Amino acid sequence: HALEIPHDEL
Amino acid sequence: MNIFRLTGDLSHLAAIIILLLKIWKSRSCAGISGKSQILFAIVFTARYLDLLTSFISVYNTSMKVIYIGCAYATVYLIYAKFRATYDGNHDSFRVEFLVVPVGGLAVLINHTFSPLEILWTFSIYLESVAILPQLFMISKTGEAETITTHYLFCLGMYRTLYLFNWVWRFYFEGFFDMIAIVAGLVQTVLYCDFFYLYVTKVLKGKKLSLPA
Repeated sequence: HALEIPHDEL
Repeated sequence: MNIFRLTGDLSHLAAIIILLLKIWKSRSCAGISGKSQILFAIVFTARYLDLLTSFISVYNTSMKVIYIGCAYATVYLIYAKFRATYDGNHDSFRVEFLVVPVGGLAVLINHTFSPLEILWTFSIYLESVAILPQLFMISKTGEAETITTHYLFCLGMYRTLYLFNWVWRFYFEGFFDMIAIVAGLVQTVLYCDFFYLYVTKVLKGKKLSLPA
């Protein structure tokens, strides 16, 4: 699994 | 991007700017909890470390930079420039009772056990309770300036609007972030009592004062 989850919210 | 998300972000921005302007124009941070402002600076720093690792949009990047910049500017005004007006005696909430449990929770309950992701989770949890020193201060002094209540209203509305945004995103995008949703609910609930006072008192032209 990805080590980094993209968080597109502020 | 939907209307709830956008108005939520703008409400957040409005809150931050109202507070900065209030302190700057009155040359005073009386009635403002420096501890809450330090917590918000920590929240933004921990959450927006991804500025260095991923690019989402110009909007996303600029808002993050503005939020971080304003958070540190506010802390600077309270603890340096207008320190003489800072009401430290009434700002007596013990922040370690928030930061330590929230840090532990972030390590235990997160999406992925990686440094950046744990810091993101920590910032989400911490933000949900970061206003408590400010609310504690108001309950201690029994009153708040009207401009301070406008700040709190905008800040509370921001996460409330995000709740609608998450409902929207769940139905239209299948997007679902349990950590953000639960923390957002907690955050919004903490404002409920204040929202009631804001609507029943401040909007009717009265100053917010609590019964002794």
